[in-house]
This record gives sequence, structure tokens and C-alpha cells, in this order.
Amino acid sequence: VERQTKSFNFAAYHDLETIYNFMDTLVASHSNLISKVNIGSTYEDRPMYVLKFSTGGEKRPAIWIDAGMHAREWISHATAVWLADRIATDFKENRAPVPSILSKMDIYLMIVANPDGYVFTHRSPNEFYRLWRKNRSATSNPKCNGVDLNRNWDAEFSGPGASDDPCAEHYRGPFAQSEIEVQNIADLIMNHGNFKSFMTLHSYKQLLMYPYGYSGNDAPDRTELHDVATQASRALNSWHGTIYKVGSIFHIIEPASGASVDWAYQRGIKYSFAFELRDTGEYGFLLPADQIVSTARETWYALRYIMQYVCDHPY
Amino acid sequence: EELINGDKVFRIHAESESHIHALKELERDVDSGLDFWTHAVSTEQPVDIRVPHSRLYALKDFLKKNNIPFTVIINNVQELLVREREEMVRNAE
Repeated sequence: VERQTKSFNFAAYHDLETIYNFMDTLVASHSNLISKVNIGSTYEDRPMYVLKFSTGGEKRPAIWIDAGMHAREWISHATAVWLADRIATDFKENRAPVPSILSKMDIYLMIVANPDGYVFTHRSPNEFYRLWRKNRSATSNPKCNGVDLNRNWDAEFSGPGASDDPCAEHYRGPFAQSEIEVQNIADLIMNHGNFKSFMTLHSYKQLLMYPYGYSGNDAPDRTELHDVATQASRALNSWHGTIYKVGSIFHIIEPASGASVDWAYQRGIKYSFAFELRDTGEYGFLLPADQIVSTARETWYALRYIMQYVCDHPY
Repeated sequence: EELINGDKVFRIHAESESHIHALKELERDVDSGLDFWTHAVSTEQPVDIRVPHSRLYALKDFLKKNNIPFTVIINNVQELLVREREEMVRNAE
């Protein structure tokens, strides 16, 4: 079967199998740049993949980007699919600044950070649950599956903004990194040891955030992070005029302990940011598919700014 | 199939600490069937809740009793879901 990424419909939402097939096609089309890394399996035994963009070298400084940690935030997965293709084509066509970034750093892109949850949001007709957020692991309550993966990280776990009730949407899990999906990502990042930036894509209303989520106190690098995020949001705004709010997770969305960005920052990854992509107003988690590409493109401008900044400010 | 026909999404604007307290209590009630998309934290951030059809009147009563203003931002979630699924089918074809 001949497969080409150029025939892929980026303006549509796709199921897990189609996204995984897309990744294989992309890797095959850009084998000099991209490899698919299997970082482990999910609770329901699905493989978890990361696309590694690298021009060579061992454990180069690296940038992490993930999407889809919350299953129902489909625009984040769809954006990450588009981003993967964009990074590959920009490199191939020598379009700045991707080649220069990749000459110094690697990019790790995880399109589906919560595969079990994502599959659950597609199940039909008997188990349809489009608005599922968590993973699907069993909990102490047999009636309530699932842990909120963005409350399960080892970052002030069990603090404010997380629930100890398995039936709650933001159930934190029984202990920090109890969830295999979180553990797999944490292991990859810690074993690598040279990540300089950590970015996670979510969706709800347009926000670009930095640590902390668990506390209203300023992070030590707050001033620099705020400046970088402000510039990134301006770059994003240049495409459609989409306005993003910039600030700490705690102050501009809600207190959230056990969040991935705090975990990364506490482990020395200074340039840690969380995006809440456009997905708001009339369409909470139901952004029309004809807005996927424009959302992805504006997000790319912000990500590109941050990646360039990280590249230019080694630490 | 779980049909959520008639589910609405409410945007609730807490105006005082007592409003926030009341909304937090509501969220703690796991039997309420309410799906909090954002949480009651401060008077600056609205709280969005997906409300099952069967809970509409109970929630409206609760909000009115506590004098908490709200708007409806999605009238029927199921309609959006149906539209989205039709599009998925078309794309799959």
C-alpha cells in the first residue's frame, strides 16, 4: 500500500490507529531525520510512541513536546500531527529556523500521551464517551476508572487542585507516578538527562502558562519565562489575531498540583510551558475540524519562537 | 450508547467567596453527575460545567438559591457530538 503524508487530511480528527499509521509514514518519508521511539505501554497495553527529530549525536540538548494528555482535548492531538509534518517539511526544505535548531538540538514530539483515554473517546456505539479526560486504569472504586495524568506527576503530589476521589475528573491517583503512562514519559526524560525545554499541549481557552501550578509563589525564573511566553504569544497572535493570556498555571487557570510542567521545572528543565490551545466559547473540546490547521499553524509560531529562544540561550 | 441529548454547558460567574464555597461544595458531590470543565477557584475565573439534562433544574435552583449568575454557552452538547461524528464518518470514507 502506497502511503504518503501529503495525502493525509490534516483538517480532520483521526483515531489512534490512523495517527500511528501516519507516524510510520512520516518516519518512512524522513528516515534521515525522524525515528519512532517506543517508550513503553499503557495500562491497557497499547504502545506509547515518541517521534524523535534528530540530525545525529548522542543525547544532545533536547526539547520535549507532548499532546493529548487529556483524552478529550482532540485539537491538541490534531495540532501535534500537523506539527510533526511541519517540522519534517521545514527541515527538508531548509526553512528557517528548523534546520539550525536541529543542528544543535533534538526534538521529541509525543502526539498521543494518553492512548487509552483517546481510544475511549472514539468508542462507539456502545461505549461512546467523547468527553473522557483521564486514562483508563482501575482505581480503588470499581465504578470509577481513570486517573488524571496531569495531576499524577511527582510535583507537590496531593496538593491543591487535585482530588483524592477516583470518581472526580481531576483524580490524582493513589501515589505520585502511579500511572504507567506518566512513568514512561518521566523515565525517558530522566534517563536522557539533557532536556532543556518541556512543553505540553492542552486545550480549553487560549492560555500560555509556566510554573507553578501547585503554588501562587513565583518561580525563580518567572520574569524570564513570562517574557518568553509573552513574545511567543505575540508570534502566535500574528497569524489570526488570536489572543492568548500569559501567566502562571496557578494564577491564570487554576491551582493544579502534580502537573507535568512543575515536575519538569523542578528537575531543572527551565523552559517549561503549558499551552491551552483555542477550543473555547461555544465549543468546549469540540472545536470544528475546519479550525484544526489554523490552530496548529498559530501554535507553531509560538512553539517555534520558544524553540529558537531555547537554542539561543543555553544553560 | 450513552446519549447526552439535552446536556448543556453553563458558564458560572462566582462573585464572592461564598459563591466559590458553594460551588466547591457542589463539586465535591460526586453523585451530582456534573462535569466540571473548570473549577471554582476565584472570582476572576468563570466555572464551566457540563450539566446532564436530568440535573438542569436542580442546578438552576441551586444557582438561583445562592444568587450565583450564569449563562448557557452550549445549548445541546449532543448536537455538536453528532455533527462531529458525522464528519468523522465522512472523513473515514
